[in-house]
Amino acid sequence: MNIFRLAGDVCHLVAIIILLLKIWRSRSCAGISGKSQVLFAIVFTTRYLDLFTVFISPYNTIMKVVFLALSYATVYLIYMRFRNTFNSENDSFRLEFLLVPVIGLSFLENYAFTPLEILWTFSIFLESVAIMPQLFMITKTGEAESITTHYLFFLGLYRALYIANWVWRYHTEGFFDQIAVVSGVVQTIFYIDFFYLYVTKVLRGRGKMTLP
Amino acid sequence: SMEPLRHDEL
Repeated sequence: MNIFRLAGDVCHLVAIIILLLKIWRSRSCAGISGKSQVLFAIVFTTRYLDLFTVFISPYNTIMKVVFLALSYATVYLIYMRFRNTFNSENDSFRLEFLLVPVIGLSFLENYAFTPLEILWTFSIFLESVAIMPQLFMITKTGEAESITTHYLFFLGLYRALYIANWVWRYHTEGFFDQIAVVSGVVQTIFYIDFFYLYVTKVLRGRGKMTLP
Repeated sequence: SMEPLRHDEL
């Protein structure tokens, strides 16, 4: 464990909690892409299947349980509890455009052709594109509430910190996970234009982020 | 690509 990965995990947890609290307190999921949240729940489910078979550390196990619980709670709030506030016509990204290439690639590029390893690879590739429906919704509606942008900021920052973690681990322990690194870089690149908008618009106290 | 023995990251 290193400070970059720990900071990344904290940012990830903060992002998930920000979104969950926003939906719970505003009792609404307007402006939130339910599809992205479903994809994140799938990411955690397919990545943490070794929850009961591989023990890394108490921290690792606890965080996996927390991420699974919070992501399913978020999906529950969107599609069950506050479903009447869910505007599905704005959440119109075609998930098959993401799932088909990601499934295909995880069968082609993986460390081992075993169910667990293919599912882990699938979760890594899926995570890199899971935010697409949310970013697509924002470009479609032309705006995002500031809370949603803070959520996206921490979510983007988490994987950027993981890149620093991979650089650190490469130089200190020779660790290099090519699938995770390539996918993590692609994932972070998707956030770059959002980061620019976030810094220039939201942090200047404009409240809402309105796209040009 | 080096094959990580096990996935110790979240």
